[in-house]
Amino acid sequence: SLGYDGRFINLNANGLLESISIDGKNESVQMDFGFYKGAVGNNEVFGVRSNRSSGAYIFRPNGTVNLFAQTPAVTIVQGDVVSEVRYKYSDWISSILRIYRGAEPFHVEHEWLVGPIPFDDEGFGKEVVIRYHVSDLHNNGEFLTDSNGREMLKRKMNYRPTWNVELDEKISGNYYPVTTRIAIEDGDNIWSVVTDRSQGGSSLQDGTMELMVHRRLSHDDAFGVGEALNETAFGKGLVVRGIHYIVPGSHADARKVVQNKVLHPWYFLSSAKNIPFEDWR
Amino acid sequence: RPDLIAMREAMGIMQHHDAVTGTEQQHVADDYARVLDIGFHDCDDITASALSKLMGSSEPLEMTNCMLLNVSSCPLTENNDDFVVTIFNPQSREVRPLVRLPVASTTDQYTAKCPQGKEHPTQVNALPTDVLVIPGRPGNALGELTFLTGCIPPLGYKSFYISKTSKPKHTKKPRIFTPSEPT
Repeated sequence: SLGYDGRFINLNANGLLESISIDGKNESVQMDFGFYKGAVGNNEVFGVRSNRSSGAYIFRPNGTVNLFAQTPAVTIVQGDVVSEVRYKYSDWISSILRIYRGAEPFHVEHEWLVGPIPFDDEGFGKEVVIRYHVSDLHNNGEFLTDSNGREMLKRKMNYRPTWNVELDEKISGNYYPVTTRIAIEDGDNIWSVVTDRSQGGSSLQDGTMELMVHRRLSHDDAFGVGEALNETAFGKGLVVRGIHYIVPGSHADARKVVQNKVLHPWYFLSSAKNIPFEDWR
Repeated sequence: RPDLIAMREAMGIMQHHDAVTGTEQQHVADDYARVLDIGFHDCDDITASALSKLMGSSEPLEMTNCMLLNVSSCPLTENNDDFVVTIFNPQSREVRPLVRLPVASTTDQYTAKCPQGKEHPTQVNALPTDVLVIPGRPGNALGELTFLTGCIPPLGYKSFYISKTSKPKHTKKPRIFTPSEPT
């Protein structure tokens, strides 16, 4: 267990997240990295779904999620101020679970680093997701996502409020925009994941919240941009680094964490060379 | 007001759906980043004079903000043994952030003092190797200094005097270990 003042992240013998305890209450929480293969079509006939490629305008996975084996290399750093569990899943996916003293409202940081995403042998691209699983929470296919950082909208699997939908794309048809927060609830047991940028998200399995953190695709989706979503930097596939904030507890707490992260404090730095503390003070 | 024009133009340009959703061509995305960067830097003078007004000092303060903290890079904190970090809270209620700043080495210790002379607990961790190898990441930071600020007042600020100490401090050094081989 790592943590401070009654709040802990608990790891199993392999160093993987097993549960989060808050003031004696234990909730089992796991997290997975995975990816979808991006569908590749010939985009021939406009509007014919089966030809569509996954691209800048479209998320269309080819098959279900491929979860990474739960055998990452694990390093644990424990200190007075902050404790971290560092995972390395592959040479293009690693992450850090971070818990620090006095986090108010309480939350656990999950900093992820993804890229350069490799294309596979058949040239398919990948769409990388992180899945958080609160095992004892049963949300029955309902979840909430925010609308531009403001009110939370209720979402329901395979359902649209204004017509009887028949979803051909069972995965992307249930993905919604997440500007700052996705949440699942089971009575007063509410869990949120706050994002540091807009992402796509869903709750495809009971008790899970899934967010797409990075994509690299090999085909244009013929909606106008005329190039595949294949961003590079310094000659390699783009490397992306970000943080998710896992927030147990009420919507009010999660909303405060959203404000604390969206309106993050600003740092201003100045050298204090040859200025002793007393003079500065 | 002239310093604000670049940022206002940037926000004007980026009302376009391409900028909001990322469906622009790569070279356009790069140009959006360039325009925003110019806008941010043009705002430096505005924020420095606003902060100096808040601090009640007559001349504008010499301050920089590091735009590459997201890849743990900041020349000022990496190359100075002593530096001041001022944290401004833009919210209308107090916050208690964890501050993380890149530093050159992983073995040095630092003290973080507020103007009242109270020392705040600090910790220096080695940055993960995957961060060190991010393509194009500038600078030579190998470590990360973290400390807790305590309460930062609403729409207010708090400054900390950070200095490298030669003697190891009383706090226990971070324990690093890897669990038993996965079963």
